[in-house]
Amino acid sequence: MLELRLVQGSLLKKVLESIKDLVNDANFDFSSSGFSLQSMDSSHVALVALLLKSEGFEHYRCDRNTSMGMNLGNMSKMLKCAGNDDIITIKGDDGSDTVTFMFESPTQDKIADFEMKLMDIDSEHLGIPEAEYHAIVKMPSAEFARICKDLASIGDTVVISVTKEGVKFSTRGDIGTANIVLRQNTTVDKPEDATVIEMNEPVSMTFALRYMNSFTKATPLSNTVTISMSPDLPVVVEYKIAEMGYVRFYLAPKMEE
Amino acid sequence: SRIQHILEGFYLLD
Repeated sequence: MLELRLVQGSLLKKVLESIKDLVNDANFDFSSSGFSLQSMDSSHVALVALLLKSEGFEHYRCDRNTSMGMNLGNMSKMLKCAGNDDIITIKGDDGSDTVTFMFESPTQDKIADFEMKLMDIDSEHLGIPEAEYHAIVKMPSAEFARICKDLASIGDTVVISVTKEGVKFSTRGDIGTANIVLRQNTTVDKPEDATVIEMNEPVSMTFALRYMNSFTKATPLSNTVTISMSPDLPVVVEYKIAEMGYVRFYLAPKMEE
Repeated sequence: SRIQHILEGFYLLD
């Protein structure tokens, strides 16, 4: 028996929108402490890790650990039928090959049930090692999205360089080059507007902008984004989901031949 | 340039 009631149902809608273009099918792993998802994109260059802890749910019941394979495109179609203010409940029964999404309007005058077929998914489970990162940049998520979008109109890849001067995003393409530098800025009215650079050692890495732009679909989930980099390790782009968990995207760097 | 396979950065679990 599985029953999860999320008053802020829009959160689940936003989570799905942030990952559905990267991952087609994925196993959702439910346990008593919350649910998680880990999946690589089809080209095996990026990895998505999602965690939503049980504390964030108004009601959370999971009698035994269970894994449900879902097509994220289909799940997104169903969740789009929920209103932004709706309460969303996920229900499942042991051994069933379906999952039910229930949408309740805030005034309880409309209640909808959507039953979705589950699927068997073979997925390799990867251990994500704890790493000491050379540099961790925390910045407004909207600013990061703007930079990725702007640079993608010039080039295909972004070089992210962190020095004690700041963080530099650079690209080059047929029409020219672009460099955007952000300096550490903690003297802001709201903490979420700050750019904070923690640097142990300077680092410079190259990534495909196509993936970075895909990650920024998670922008509505969080006012800030954290970018953690170490040479030869996948970059971690993390959007924290207030009080509940996170969506993390890992992307392999582009290497010189 | 080539994209480094992301698996190199992770441990494959059974």
